[in-house]
Amino acid sequence: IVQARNLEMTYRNGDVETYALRGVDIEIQKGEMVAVMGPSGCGKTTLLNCLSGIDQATGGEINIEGTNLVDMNDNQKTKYRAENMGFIFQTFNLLPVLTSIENVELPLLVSGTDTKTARNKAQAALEAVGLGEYGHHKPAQLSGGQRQRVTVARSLVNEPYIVWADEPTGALDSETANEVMSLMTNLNKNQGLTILLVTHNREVAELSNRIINMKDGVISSEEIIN
Amino acid sequence: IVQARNLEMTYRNGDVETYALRGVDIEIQKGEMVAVMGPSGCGKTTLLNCLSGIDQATGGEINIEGTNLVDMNDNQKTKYRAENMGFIFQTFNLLPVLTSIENVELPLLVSGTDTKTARNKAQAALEAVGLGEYGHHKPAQLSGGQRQRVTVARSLVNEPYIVWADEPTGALDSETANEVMSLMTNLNKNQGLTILLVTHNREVAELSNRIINMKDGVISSEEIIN
Ligand SMILES: Nc1ncnc2c1ncn2[C@@H]1O[C@H](COP(=O)(O)OP(=O)(O)OP(=O)(O)O)[C@@H](O)[C@H]1O
Ligand SMILES: Nc1ncnc2c1ncn2[C@@H]1O[C@H](COP(=O)(O)OP(=O)(O)OP(=O)(O)O)[C@@H](O)[C@H]1O
Ligand SMILES: [Mg+2]
Ligand SMILES: [Mg+2]
Repeated sequence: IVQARNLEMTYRNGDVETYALRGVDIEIQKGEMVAVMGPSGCGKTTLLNCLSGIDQATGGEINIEGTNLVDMNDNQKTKYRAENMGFIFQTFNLLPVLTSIENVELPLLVSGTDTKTARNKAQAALEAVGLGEYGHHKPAQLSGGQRQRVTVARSLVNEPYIVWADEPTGALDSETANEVMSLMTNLNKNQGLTILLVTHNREVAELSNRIINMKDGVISSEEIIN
Repeated sequence: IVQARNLEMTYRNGDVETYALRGVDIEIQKGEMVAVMGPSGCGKTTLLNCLSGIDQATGGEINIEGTNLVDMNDNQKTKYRAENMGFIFQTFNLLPVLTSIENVELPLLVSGTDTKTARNKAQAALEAVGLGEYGHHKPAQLSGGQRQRVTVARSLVNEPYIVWADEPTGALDSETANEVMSLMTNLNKNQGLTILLVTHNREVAELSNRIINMKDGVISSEEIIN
């Protein structure tokens, strides 16, 4: 479902070049849950952003089955992503001026769902991450882990076929992290949701089918788990 | 060195009240390293912010030895904190318009250090967290874990007597987390740096002298480690 060959990402700042990705090949099957681990700065977020189309790789090619993201204009891309993909960013990216329920229903409204259904689905998604009572809090009125969970809820609310998750449990205590991960693994097992997840947490990574280890912009090893 | 009795924090949003702290007593000795753990939303960040003076508790009293933060105006408070305290916020709080070395040297400049010494000390602090080559990257040009490490460097650069650390290793892989924690424990053991650290990571918490467990706005238990 996701295929990339020889991915490269070079950042240029003045005359300084940073080689964030140095030739990465990756293939993710439909319905797979793949974890990506590696030291701070090795290129995990860069890889996720290139594969999901958030950033443009400076070299190599990416193929996401059934999509011509390349041929779409910005509005079409935004609508396509809202309908088909879920995003959990490493720095959660909630809109500070909206309440958490408004943040969660956003992908539904963008993809054309009526307001009543959107509101109900958003409430259910918040309840699924233990935040049913916090719908009217704005991000500034939430704890770090609560904001992270709102981002998780938002990524799943539109029943996407793939979720790109950059450290979805980094701000959570182990019990809450387990709740969030069982939510995601259930969707993976029961609904075939494809998940690419970056994590520093070995226990979370071992819930996946396969762990990809990165180091200095390349894949250093792969482990089959399930 | 830090003493608080019956701390309360109630947030009012319209007619909704959230009881974030419901009567917390805490005492931290000079030179102690104390960890605070507990589920997402239980009040750890709120406690840290009240004790360090970032926020004003709605009830109870706080005494920080040798300081009359209460009698200072805003400018004096800012200078006092820059000279005496280090802060690692849960959402790192680097200034996006400054490079990482400019971010790190800020507390030194605020407390009156000359620019040459400030620059040298900031560079040394960045090297201590493995980011000696990243001084001229701005926060947007850093990975999540790199930004967190820049915040750690900034909190220690002014040789404070106390560091308030809200999840200092949440965005780090285990190896990098160990490097950051040995930096902090060395300062604690060799220079008597007092540390109050909030963490979800049990291994990190067990490096401290004492673990305080919180639940629903109160302290539920304490464990003596060392
Ligand atoms: N401005 C606010 N208005 C209303 N409620 C708030 C506000 N700020 C925080 N809260 C609530 O206070 C409670 C405690 O928040 P706090 O940030 O201290 O939790 P925490 O223990 O640090 O959690 P985490 O581990 O997720 O970071 C949470 O339920 C949160 O929703
Ligand atoms: N805009 C940029 N300009 C220059 N270098 C950048 C830029 N963005 C990222 N980098 C660098 O690219 C490298 C990879 O960054 P990336 O965010 O992918 O790391 P990561 O593996 O996600 O790390 P972490 O675990 O800390 O989140 C880092 O060394 C970072 O400093
Ligand atoms: Mg990252
Ligand atoms: Mg917190």
